Amino acid sequence: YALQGSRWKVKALTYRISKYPKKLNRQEVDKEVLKAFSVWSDYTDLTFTAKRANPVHIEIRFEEGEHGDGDPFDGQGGTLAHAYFPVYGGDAHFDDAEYWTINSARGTNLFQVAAHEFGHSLGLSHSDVRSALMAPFYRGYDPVFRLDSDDIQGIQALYGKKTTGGGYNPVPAPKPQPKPNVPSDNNEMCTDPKIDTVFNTHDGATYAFKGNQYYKLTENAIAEGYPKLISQGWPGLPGNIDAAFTYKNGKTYFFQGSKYWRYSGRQMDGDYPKDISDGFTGIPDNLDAALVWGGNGKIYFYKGTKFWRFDPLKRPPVKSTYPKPLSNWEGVPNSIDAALQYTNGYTYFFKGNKYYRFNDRTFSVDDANPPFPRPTAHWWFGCS
Amino acid sequence: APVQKTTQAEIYLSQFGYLPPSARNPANGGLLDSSTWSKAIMDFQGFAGVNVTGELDEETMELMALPRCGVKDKVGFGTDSRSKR
Repeated sequence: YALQGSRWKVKALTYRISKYPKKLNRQEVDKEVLKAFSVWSDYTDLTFTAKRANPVHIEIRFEEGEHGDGDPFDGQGGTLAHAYFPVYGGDAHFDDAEYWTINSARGTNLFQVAAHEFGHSLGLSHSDVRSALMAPFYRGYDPVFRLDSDDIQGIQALYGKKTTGGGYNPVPAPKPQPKPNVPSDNNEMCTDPKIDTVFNTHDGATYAFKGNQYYKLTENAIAEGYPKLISQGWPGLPGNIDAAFTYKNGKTYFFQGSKYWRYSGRQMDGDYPKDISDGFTGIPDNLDAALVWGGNGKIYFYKGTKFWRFDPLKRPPVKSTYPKPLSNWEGVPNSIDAALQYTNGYTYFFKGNKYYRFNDRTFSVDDANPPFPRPTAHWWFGCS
Repeated sequence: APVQKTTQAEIYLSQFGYLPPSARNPANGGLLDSSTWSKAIMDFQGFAGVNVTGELDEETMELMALPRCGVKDKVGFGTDSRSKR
């Protein structure tokens, strides 16, 4: 799931349908909209109360074409609806040119689309989990709707878990999971910012691993709701990972000791772990770090004072001239903890509580102000 | 036709934040360098969970034709707020 970055400060929210669809019965629409809100109140302490007059938190309108917000609807098909995140008001607009239906496989199911849009109204962005309600594509009418665990995690990251009973409950609520023993804030990364590994996923997200926990990194800090347990984010993967990278095939590789694991997204890609010596011939066990360098698409592995360059398309994949001294990377220290080529094109090396920004053009650590190495806690984890 | 296919994809990728809004502005010619174009397609493919090829293959075009929510997948194209690192 993805959080947009804003949420409502109150849990008792109000809404109003100020413009109903042309072709549906109003009472039925009221019922479907309430049901759609209940998708979210089933798993949180949020409540949604319909009102007949303004002011309300969430205004709902069925509109066609240009409707005053500069984002016109496009007729039947294409865009079905859009909604505003809490910071922008939370309103939800539905394209009234669609053939909206209730409890029918024909047309576009109002309940499902409304539940999705209200997810935006509450602060959720689109999820890259295909089965999630918050995936951007309409998946067709599902007669037995069930909120995906990804959506549940998302909404509970914003508003916490439900503490009371009641509310609309279309399916049995999932059994309560044992609460993971994780801190409620990110202070740990501020006091001890040393990480095991950091890597990008194929969708551009950046994650840092430390022990048995992982952190999603936002533009300048740790995302809300983190840390989480690695075993929950990547089922089957142990903690204390040595190194990780996502290759251009979209698959993410994790290394620990003499083993490695391959994942497609969050799913293990078959029978893993396997031996590094089998899948990555020429690469040593107990790595410090690894990264894919965009300049040539090759994989670089780091350990102690040495590095190895691995090209899966070549035989042997590691040239006989490797390993080479890490001092070839001017300014980068030995025995690094983690390495990453970031979305801005720079390559970053992490060691202890500091990091180094490596410039591929000069092939050296950048001469900058403030100088490198810089404190990781401030620049990556948002600590003061 | 390939031109139509590319145009449709360009509009789609602009609409949902994978390309800068100016890319669909006919007034500026909308000329994109190939790496920006490929990256936009790859970003979309990665997000949508199909093979990340950077090409407008059939699967990608089918996905772009699906009805969907109008909220942008990516916000703040071109933002350089990460550069302080």
